[in-house]
Amino acid sequence: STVICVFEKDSIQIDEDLLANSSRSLETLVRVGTKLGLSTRKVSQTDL
Amino acid sequence: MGNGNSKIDSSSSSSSSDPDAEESRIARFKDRVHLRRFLRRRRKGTTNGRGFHSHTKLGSVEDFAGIAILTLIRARMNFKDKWLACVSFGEQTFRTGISDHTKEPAWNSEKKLLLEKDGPHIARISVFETNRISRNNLVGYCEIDLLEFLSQDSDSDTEELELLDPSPPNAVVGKISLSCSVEDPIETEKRFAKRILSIVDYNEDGELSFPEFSDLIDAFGNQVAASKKEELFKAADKNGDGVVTLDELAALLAAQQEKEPLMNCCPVCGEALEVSDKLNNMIHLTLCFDEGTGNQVMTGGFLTDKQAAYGWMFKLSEWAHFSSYDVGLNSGSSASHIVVYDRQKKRLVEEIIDGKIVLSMRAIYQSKVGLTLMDKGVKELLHSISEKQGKRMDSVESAKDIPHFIESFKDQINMNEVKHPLEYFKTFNEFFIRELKPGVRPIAHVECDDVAVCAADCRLMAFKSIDDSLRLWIKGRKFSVQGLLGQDISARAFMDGSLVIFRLAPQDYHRFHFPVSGFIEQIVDIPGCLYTVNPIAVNSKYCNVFTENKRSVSIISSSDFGKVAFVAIGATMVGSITFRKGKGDYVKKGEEFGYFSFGG
Repeated sequence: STVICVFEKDSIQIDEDLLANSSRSLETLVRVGTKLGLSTRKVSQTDL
Repeated sequence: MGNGNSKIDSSSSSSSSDPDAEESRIARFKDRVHLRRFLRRRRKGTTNGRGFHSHTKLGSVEDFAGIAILTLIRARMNFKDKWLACVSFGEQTFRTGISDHTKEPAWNSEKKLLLEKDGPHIARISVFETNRISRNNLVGYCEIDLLEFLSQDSDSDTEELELLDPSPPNAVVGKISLSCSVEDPIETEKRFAKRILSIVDYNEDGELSFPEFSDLIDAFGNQVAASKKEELFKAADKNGDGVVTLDELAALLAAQQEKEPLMNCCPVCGEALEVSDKLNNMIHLTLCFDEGTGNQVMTGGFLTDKQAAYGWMFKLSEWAHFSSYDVGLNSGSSASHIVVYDRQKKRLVEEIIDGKIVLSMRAIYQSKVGLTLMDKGVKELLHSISEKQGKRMDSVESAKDIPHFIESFKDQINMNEVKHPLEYFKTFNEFFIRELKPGVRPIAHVECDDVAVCAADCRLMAFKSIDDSLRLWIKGRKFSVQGLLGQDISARAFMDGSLVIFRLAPQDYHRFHFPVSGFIEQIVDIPGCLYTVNPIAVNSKYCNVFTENKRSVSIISSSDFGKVAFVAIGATMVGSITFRKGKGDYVKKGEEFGYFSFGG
């Protein structure tokens, strides 16, 4: 079984290590509750 | 600049034209390299008689980056055999030679490892008995946190660790002696310059004439640097004697790497070098130059300790890379293994899939013939099998399968984390959806809702955009976000969004949690097939598991991330999706959302 999460465009900055592994088609073994990424919305709202 | 010299800031811009600032940055870089030894180590000042490096310990592990020299000295085993040992660290595994037939193998093999605060620091050491024909057998293993080891205040140069039997109850099967020390950063810098210099020092006088220096700059492959070789040569030749010495070259490389890097990529492995991380670049290059020179006693190129133990077959192709060792359509026999990166332990691990399952999955999911068969009733068959399996797993008799299941995944199921004892589970499905003890899965930044967390214990793939996910992972030709979310939910908000896949393996904790805090706007059930969600199917262009499988789509409305689509997808056998929260509920990140269980 699988869970897929889809985030709106430019709403999340996913952790670099996860993106880097995925870009090499390499799955990363993670545990529930560990960090996935940061919201980018506050930054852009502040900028606005 | 105030007390700027006392700070270490590797991210400083190097484009400033202020010469004071420039000098200050160079000084900071030198400080970063040189002063660390005063912060981190206490030199014991003696060699140990075996020709090993003098033992250097760390005073602090904060912000450490450097080269650790790990030496596997000897082992004391319970029986005689021919032994080899492996060290798995980060993405690589190295192995020693094979000992004589003895109870006390002596390897005296060393390996330099890149050690830094945020990088891998736990080394797994595995000892195998060797076989001439068949694969080697793992007899004992141990793990050592190198940063912790190096920061311990100990008078001894070596440490003896117990080797544990990989099968429960993990009895002690022997002991291994090892040593670990930190290479002096100045030594690292000197060795690096020496190695670089030796590439073009044709007359081996330890100095570079202008033609030799010119060849060296060409070898770096940097066009800009190549266009101003004379200028660089003059800058390096401090005493103006017409040659560049080892020290002068080292100074030039340190200064130049700070201003305008001479090397954009590693001349050995071709890896791009991060402009902002000079120290690590130097360490990377040092380690790369050492490979294959005989300086390193342990051989490398393996991804996992299982690979290093394959025996004679693997010798045919010692240098492996996971791209040639991956699952997928064109991966041949290696499709019986999946290599994943363990984020917590910071190393590659290998998952074995039963050979028969692989063959059947490849036959079904990776060929047009197989998928045509799918259309001729196999879909219904998969549903029927899953429903029957669900009923069986809900029966009291199924509980007798639990111990065998735990034994099959002995390395991957930690019963100490499970909330209830084994006797509590009256059916296999109850065990399958087991709860964990409170606190064993801490939620990262629990009070900060602008930090999203992983939704499951799983193998994760994350992509910044849908296009990236299609290019790198999801090969089904019919995949689309609208297809994933179904007809009742508009995909407009998620177009070109980021996509994260959490794949649960049978042995995993099967409850899924909220990645973000917010309100559940809606939950829509979508009926569908129960294809496998194994990478073999996901990577098949003929198969569209994410858009054809049975699934439930939830939309979570979050103030920090906007709308987040949470799609729980059922698979063969495990097709039952149960939610513990519903529409309109406010949920906190990390809170349990529901679980997958056996059924249709």
